[in-house]
Amino acid sequence: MRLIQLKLAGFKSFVDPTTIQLQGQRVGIVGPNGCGKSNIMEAVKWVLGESSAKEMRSENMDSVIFNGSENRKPISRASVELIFDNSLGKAPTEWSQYAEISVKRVIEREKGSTYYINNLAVRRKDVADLFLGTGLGGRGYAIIGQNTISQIIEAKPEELRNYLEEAA
Amino acid sequence: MRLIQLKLAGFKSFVDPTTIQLQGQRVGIVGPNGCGKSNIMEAVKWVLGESSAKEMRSENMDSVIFNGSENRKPISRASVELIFDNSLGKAPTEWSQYAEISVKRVIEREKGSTYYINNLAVRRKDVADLFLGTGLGGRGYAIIGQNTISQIIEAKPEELRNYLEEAA
Amino acid sequence: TRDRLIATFNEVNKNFTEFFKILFNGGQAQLELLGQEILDTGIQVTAQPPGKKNTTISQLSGGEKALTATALVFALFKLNPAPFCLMDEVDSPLDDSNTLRFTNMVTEMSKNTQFLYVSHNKLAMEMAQQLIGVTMQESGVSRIVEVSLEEVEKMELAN
Amino acid sequence: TRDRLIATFNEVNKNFTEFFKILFNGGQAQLELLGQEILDTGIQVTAQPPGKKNTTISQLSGGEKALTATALVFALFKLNPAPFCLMDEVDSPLDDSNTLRFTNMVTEMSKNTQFLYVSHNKLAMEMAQQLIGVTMQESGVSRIVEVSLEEVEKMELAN
Ligand SMILES: Nc1ncnc2c1ncn2[C@@H]1O[C@H](COP(=O)(O)OP(=O)(O)OP(=O)(O)O)[C@@H](O)[C@H]1O
Ligand SMILES: Nc1ncnc2c1ncn2[C@@H]1O[C@H](COP(=O)(O)OP(=O)(O)OP(=O)(O)O)[C@@H](O)[C@H]1O
Ligand SMILES: [Mg+2]
Ligand SMILES: [Mg+2]
Repeated sequence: MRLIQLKLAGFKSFVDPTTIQLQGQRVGIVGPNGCGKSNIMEAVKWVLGESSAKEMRSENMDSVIFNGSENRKPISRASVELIFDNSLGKAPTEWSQYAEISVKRVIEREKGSTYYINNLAVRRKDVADLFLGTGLGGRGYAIIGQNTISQIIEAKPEELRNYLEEAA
Repeated sequence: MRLIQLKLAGFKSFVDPTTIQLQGQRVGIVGPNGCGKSNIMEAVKWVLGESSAKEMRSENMDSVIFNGSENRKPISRASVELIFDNSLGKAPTEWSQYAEISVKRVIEREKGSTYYINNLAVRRKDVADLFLGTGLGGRGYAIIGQNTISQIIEAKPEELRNYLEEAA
Repeated sequence: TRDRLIATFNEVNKNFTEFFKILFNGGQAQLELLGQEILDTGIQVTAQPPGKKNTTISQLSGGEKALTATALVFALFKLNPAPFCLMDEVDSPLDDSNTLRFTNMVTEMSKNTQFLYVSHNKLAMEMAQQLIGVTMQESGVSRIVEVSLEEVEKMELAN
Repeated sequence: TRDRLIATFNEVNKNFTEFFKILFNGGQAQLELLGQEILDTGIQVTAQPPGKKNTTISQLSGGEKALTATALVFALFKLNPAPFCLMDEVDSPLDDSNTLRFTNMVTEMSKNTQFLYVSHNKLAMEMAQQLIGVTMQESGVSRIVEVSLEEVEKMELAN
């Protein structure tokens, strides 16, 4: 399942709908301090089911919705969508026949989040199941946030065991 | 009180007695990963009275003593000494008449630390008093460790108040 | 499933030791079980860069910790490649020669895993097959633009 | 002593706002008292880079947090200069233009405070009046040597 597109709308500093086409196995994200690079990383973590606002550098989940700037008012809805190429049919059984798989999460102020796979409303668990054993779920090892790399080796012994079980 | 010399002997990777002459108001410490730069920073923090082994990236204080390498055996004693120029006589009253002030800490395996000012054995508190209100003591703001800069603004409100009181 | 976990442990351990040696150009590292029963015991990392005899992971330097963690993450990938991996400035504590070994290993691992990474580092930008520039022309509003390596260097100084 | 603490608070606050504006080339920041009684209330930092309307410090980027923290530390120094200040890689999250403003401010502050800093950054090395190179020719054993800027670049790649 190769990631081919990432769409953000209203997520943190990405107030305007933005589509990022991923063309290649090594994609570098660059730019000056504060321009939104880590926000993109967090958007991916978020759409995969992150439930802790603290992991999004926020005090509550609504804080990921664009909260205004000098020239723009705050808005009340944010969404992030990942689009995968599934032409090799390797996605888990119920989705294996789709050529593309879209995973989407929408949040509305004070109303919480909704998850969608190929535009079908699903539970957060269904999104997590799509990535089971890949290191991408929950506290997986495949997403390394800014300043967190050494936590992986200094983690508690039980956490290290969890990584092993995830990969098994 | 300008820092003019820093001496390490047996402290972490500085097994051989090493004297660093500081000549200037801006001194850069450079070198490849793992060569000992942060160890120098920690040596200063340590000689000023740091009592938490965790702040020294260690599990107990004896771990700051050189614990061996491929060609060297572990040793049982470590010391760090700071030498200040006090020609302006600005040091606190009991030391103000000295032209130079030396602050030293020695640790012996399983025997704990001893502090010295101008080679007189003193209590840790006496060293702390020398730097009261300068931001250099305890959890002061004048020593910023690797990866800790943002802790200063994300600190608890009481901790921020402590900085203010320290500077007052 | 206990056998499977033991097999996984041994495989990841072998990869970890191998990748550590590559990234550090020597030295030794391994995973250790803290107890007898693999189904509920903890796992600990031990690592010694070339010529060093440190007893704990905590004493390693910033760069050494980042490199050791990389060896572990890639050891897990080799066994079970994640579809993609996100890295936010993981190369920032590395010096030039370690960055080079790091980027070489990412290039090798990228045969089976897609890497999406944030970096301020020129070597990391050079290994990219695609560079996405993020800008805030309008204050507080992020936009993206495809960029070349030359354009990046202009952009970072333009602020 | 309560009057002294209020005066200190106002002075540091004024410096903090001023230094923030210099380091960010605009924007606004200040310290806020969380309660009425200065003798036992907490203090909170609010900061908004130019054009941004963020409500909390936590949402700021890695580089923005480092720069804001620098403004606060220097605000305390301006009131009561520490004899020396140690900084271990505080400039590593900064991009080029922020690093330049950072090093300019360190140069200004160094009139009253001695700075001893670890850095992998070329701009930080260029502002130094003295460069101390740390090496491990013999594995596990640190030694120091006075170096020039040219020698540093050779040394980092020599590993
Ligand atoms: N909900 C939100 N609405 C609007 N802006 C937001 C929101 N949350 C965060 N931001 C803004 O996003 C910016 C941070 O972006 P980000 O962390 O992605 O920067 P970065 O490109 O990673 O920078 P650095 O190189 O310093 O790490 C902050 O300035 C913050 O004000
Ligand atoms: N008690 C000790 N005895 C011997 N060596 C030690 C001791 N404590 C730490 N070390 C060694 O010191 C090294 C770390 O040094 P330090 O943290 O100063 O590196 P650094 O120059 O700051 O590197 P980086 O640029 O990666 O941050 C480690 O490799 C560790 O093995
Ligand atoms: Mg960032
Ligand atoms: Mg270091």
